[in-house]
Amino acid sequence: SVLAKYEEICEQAKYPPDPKTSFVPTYVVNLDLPPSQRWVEISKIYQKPLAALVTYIKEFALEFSPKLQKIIDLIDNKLGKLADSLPAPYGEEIKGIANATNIELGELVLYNIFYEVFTL
Amino acid sequence: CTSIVGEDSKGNMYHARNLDFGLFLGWDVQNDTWMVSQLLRPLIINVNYTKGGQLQYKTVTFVGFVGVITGIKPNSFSISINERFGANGGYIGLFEWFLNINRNQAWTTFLARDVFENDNMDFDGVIKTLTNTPIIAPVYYIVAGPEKLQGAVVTRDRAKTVDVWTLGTNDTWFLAETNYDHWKKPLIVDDRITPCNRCMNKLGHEKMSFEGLFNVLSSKPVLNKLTVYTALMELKTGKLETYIQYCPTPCDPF
Repeated sequence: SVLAKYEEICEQAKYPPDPKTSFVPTYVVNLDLPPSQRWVEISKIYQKPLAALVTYIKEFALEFSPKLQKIIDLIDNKLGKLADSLPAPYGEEIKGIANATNIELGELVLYNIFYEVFTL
Repeated sequence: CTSIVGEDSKGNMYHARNLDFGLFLGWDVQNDTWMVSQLLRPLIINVNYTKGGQLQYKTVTFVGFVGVITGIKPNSFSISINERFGANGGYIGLFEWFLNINRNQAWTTFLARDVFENDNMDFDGVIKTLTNTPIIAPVYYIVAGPEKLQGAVVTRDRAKTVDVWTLGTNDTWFLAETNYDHWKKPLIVDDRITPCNRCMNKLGHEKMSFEGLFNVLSSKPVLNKLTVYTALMELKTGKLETYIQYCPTPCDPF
């Protein structure tokens, strides 16, 4: 059904979309705070959906091949150290998010360099 | 992804984008969408970065992601990033970084945030930085400024800039970029640029606005199952509007 034909038209009445389904909240990140503190409040609010995303990607990888557990262990145990090599203030900001959410630092590093990884 | 920069008939500059992400990472049968796209939607937020209580710049991001994929500095510049695939892809830069062979190259989304963090940047400075800095992965940087004709698409390889396509070339009033070099034909199964250009031309210079841009970016297949949000930016005012997007079936998977 996804691939069913549809008429290619230039939409003319889509704006503004229904706020019930399209609303995006706005938050303030205070750059005067130390990098490790900047995202704490926001990260705590979104701990559950962020953890759900990370968990899903791990489960997807394992469903794809149980052998990928080795890669996941490598990410959890080794990739976190990469945060120290990332340019300031980004490494410290990511560490702050990991602390606030209890998500493995290595997994959050991977999430933050996903653009580069995805070009693989 | 699809990014558009352009001006209305009075020379007001706009920048808009669809962010598409989650290809091949599982299909959500219940919601008829890509699983990762569906999990990313609740994580979309607008961020106002402040210093000394003053707004510095605004971005659209996913909670937990600290780089910049979409952002605007009011009356200064805006940037969006579209993925570019190439033989010399990000894996070489990644390995060079991991093995500490070469760390004199920037992470693509951190470089974008770096220019927002720099107080002295303007449109020309942004183009210069994004053009000259070695980066870890190939990318398209789409940039706009508040003045007439300040719009460009920077096509980047890791080490060098392949092309800078500027607004006004051949009398263009907008530039649209998806995930292919603008001088090449896209894959026949992933041609979003032709309908995008057609809808922009149908919209016309005079009707360039948030409403017009949103309608174009909501037209299938520019809007597709990977589209998680549409962001609309007005350069002079720094106005940013972001909307979560869904593509109702029938709809192209990418």
